Amino acid sequence: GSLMNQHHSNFIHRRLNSRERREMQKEILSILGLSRRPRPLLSFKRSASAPVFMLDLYRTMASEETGRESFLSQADTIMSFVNGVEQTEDTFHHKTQWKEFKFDLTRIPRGEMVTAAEFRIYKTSNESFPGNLTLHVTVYQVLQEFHDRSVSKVLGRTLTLFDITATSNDWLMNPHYNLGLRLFVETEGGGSVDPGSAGLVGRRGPRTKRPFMVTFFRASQAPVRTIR
Amino acid sequence: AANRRKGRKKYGERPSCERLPGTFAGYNGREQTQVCKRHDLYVSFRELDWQDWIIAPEGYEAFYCDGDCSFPLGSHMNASNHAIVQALVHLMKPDAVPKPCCAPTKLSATSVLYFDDKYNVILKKYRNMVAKSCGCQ
Repeated sequence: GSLMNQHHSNFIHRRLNSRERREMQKEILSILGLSRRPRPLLSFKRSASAPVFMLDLYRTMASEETGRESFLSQADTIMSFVNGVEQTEDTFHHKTQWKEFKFDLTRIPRGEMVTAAEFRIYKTSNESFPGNLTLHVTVYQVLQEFHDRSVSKVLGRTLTLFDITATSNDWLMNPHYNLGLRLFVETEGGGSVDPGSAGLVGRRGPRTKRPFMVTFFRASQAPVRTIR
Repeated sequence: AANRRKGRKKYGERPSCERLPGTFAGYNGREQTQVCKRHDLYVSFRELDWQDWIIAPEGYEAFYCDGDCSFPLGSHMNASNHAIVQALVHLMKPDAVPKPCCAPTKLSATSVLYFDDKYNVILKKYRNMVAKSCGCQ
């Protein structure tokens, strides 16, 4: 903070009058492609998992040398999506247990294409869960026909990440078929395990460890400024 | 100096890249003669009352280019070859050909991180957005 203040002291700094402030706000919103300022609820904390992860990406991006080609530097827009719906299958009626997640990709910037997407879910330790057990975590994209498409298996300790680039592209091309993801946890013997009891944090878990999806976009063409 | 003032008045009357409408009014005589260079303006998101939805940065370093591109174009003006020719032709035909523009010569990217209404977080990168250096073009 003190470094920032020192840096900013070299700049022209005077308080804007209300007209100047309105014009400045209008101009910046236009650059951001927004018709009005977003109004997120104050209760939504910046310490939540997605904002913290995105702030880390922002800092990495800001410290990157210009001209260095990397995965991150190629992205024009990166969006994190909160989990809209999470359903846990009733274990009483079904043998198989899973968690279902949904992400709304309809608000993506126009004219941008997906270069990568990740589904991030946190795993914590659960004291009541037996140790020394290898678990297989599998993620399926839910299709209308309920036919599984992409499967990833990951052995993770605290943070688990699934590459769902193809899935998010499908959702982008066919928003009607966005029926979410289904996550299964199984033992090596094929036995079904409740994802919650295995330590996978869901929508009702601690804010700092809730699952989310991150999508990287690249502008397919030069952005066009809104005509005013 | 008298001739320069006369010439300046003529340029104020027709569209030119030297002065954009609105930027001319606030200048005093001394500032008008300054050479083309980068100026700094800090836009604070705190002052705009946008802290609830813009996560980072705290403000925006909005550099802009301004100043005179008069003959002879010194090395400090970071002039392009075209600007030198433009300045010479302007000397020959001051009423027909405008002076070179004072414009960014090198631009860099900047990013902004913000919430939308649905609590999604958006990180937008704007390439070629921040003026790193200015020069006569």
